[in-house]
Amino acid sequence: LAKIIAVANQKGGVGKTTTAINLAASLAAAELPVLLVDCDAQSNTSASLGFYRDPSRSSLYHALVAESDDIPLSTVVRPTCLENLWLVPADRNLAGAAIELISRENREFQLRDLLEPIKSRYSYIFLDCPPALDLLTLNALVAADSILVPLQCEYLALEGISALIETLDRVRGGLNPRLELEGILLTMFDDRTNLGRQVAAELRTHFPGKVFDTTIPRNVRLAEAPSHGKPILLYDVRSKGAEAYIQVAKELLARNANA
Amino acid sequence: LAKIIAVANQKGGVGKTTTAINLAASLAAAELPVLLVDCDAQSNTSASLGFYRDPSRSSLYHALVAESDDIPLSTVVRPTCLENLWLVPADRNLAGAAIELISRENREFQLRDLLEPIKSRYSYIFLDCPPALDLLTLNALVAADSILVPLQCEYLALEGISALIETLDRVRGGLNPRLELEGILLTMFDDRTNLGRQVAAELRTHFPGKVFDTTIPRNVRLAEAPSHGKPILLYDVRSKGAEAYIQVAKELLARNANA
Ligand SMILES: Nc1ncnc2c1ncn2[C@@H]1O[C@H](COP(=O)(O)OP(=O)(O)OP(=O)(O)O)[C@@H](O)[C@H]1O
Ligand SMILES: Nc1ncnc2c1ncn2[C@@H]1O[C@H](COP(=O)(O)OP(=O)(O)OP(=O)(O)O)[C@@H](O)[C@H]1O
Ligand SMILES: [Mg+2]
Ligand SMILES: [Mg+2]
Repeated sequence: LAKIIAVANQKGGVGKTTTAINLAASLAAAELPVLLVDCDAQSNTSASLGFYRDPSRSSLYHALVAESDDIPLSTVVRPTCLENLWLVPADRNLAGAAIELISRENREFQLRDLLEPIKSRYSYIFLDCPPALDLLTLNALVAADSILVPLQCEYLALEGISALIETLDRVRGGLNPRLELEGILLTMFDDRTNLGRQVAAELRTHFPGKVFDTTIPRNVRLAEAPSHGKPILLYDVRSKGAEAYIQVAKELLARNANA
Repeated sequence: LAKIIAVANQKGGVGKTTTAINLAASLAAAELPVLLVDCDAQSNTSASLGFYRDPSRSSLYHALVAESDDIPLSTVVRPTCLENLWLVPADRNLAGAAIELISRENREFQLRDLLEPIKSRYSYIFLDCPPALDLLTLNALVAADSILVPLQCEYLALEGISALIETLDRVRGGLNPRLELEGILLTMFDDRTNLGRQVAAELRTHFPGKVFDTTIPRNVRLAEAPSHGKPILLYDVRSKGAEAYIQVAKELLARNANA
């Protein structure tokens, strides 16, 4: 049965999309069937896998706002450039989804209900969230078994952690009691700066056992890959970025093997 | 009379907060009275100026959701560590403001109406926006004379520009006909990488005359300053980051002097 992991952090630009794509791709390369769901109106995950803006293509938006089960998610799922990796694309209309769903009964459960009929086909499902604690992120946290938090080792990123953990506790206390913290992944990590080392040390103290051993270094190849519509392991498998995400995938499998 | 500038880009982590604070501080250091308005529930601008979470302190949220003019913005404005620089702080409740304002008449004009009675006291007013094209950002675009767009020279950041320009045109075509593009500011710029140079060249072609000559280099002192509650020119005035933002302030004054 699939493990559903929300990749979320309301702080912008911390590597949510980069992590969702490259972790999913590393697991798919290990022959596991993986689904990526782009829950962000910016549609960065979709664009990074070569799914450019196409108003005729159905997306998560259409499935979310459809009445009853008119548009099952299975009709929106697309194959990608990597075998075993599948995508539910996003589009800009998602920006309005929060307002359209506001008055709906069970508005926080829409994504969970859409994933229910198809989740058994995958080993892992990753939900790439927008930089906000809005209704779309809430839908992802309610659908998920756990939350993976990419975090830059910078002061402003650390500031936001307490708001995220409060949201996690609120969701766990009500809408989704089984939601766990999968872990905190340090991204764009530069261990040469004091700031980087200090923040990393503080995090490992505050969240013992929850910070991934693997850290993701700053590596320009990771920023280049999206313009070629490929995950890093197809764009440059020998890069530091590709190695780091393969390592994270191994660590994730080890953490879940004992589960 | 004040010029109101919205610092906005729905792409996360591009340097909106860093630009709003350090551009405002550089102008205040030049003896101009400047107001900073933190429109983001993350409250990064507030925290970066030493205004930590304080549930007893009134914020933009209280003024926005108050009925009629119960809480004028002048009662929320706070002095900062820098003479001539004033702040309207944010708090986490702003995340709910969009939903609370949804059913209100003229919901997009709330911030404009709050600023009206106080704007003549300042030469410049900067609005730090959240990483979303939501009702708070829309309020800022309606209140503003122009929009300043911080942009990282990376592919994913470039992807989002078209959505932002479409929003700008929509706002200009309806709610705020006088809204101009103040300019695009290249942040965390590294001219050693191909990606950086390529993206910069493309932008200057697409937006002739609209990309600031000054670029902001990646400089760790800019990421350290917020943890000391100070703008860069009080934290380390000799740093590359401080020099760059002083240069942008000069360029902004020159661009507006001819106006
Ligand atoms: N380890 C890394 N090294 C270098 N660049 C990186 C790395 N991780 C991400 N990037 C780049 O940094 C930028 C921000 O990353 P990304 O878009 O994945 O963050 P995000 O959290 O999804 O942003 P948003 O909040 O807008 O959704 C992107 O341009 C991306 O290509
Ligand atoms: N020129 C720079 N050099 C180094 N670090 C920088 C620079 N500009 C910003 N930063 C750091 O990068 C991170 C992102 O910047 P910032 O928070 O200002 O972006 P933002 O667009 O306001 O993010 P959000 O979308 O979350 O509001 C912060 O940790 C900040 O300290
Ligand atoms: Mg993203
Ligand atoms: Mg910000």
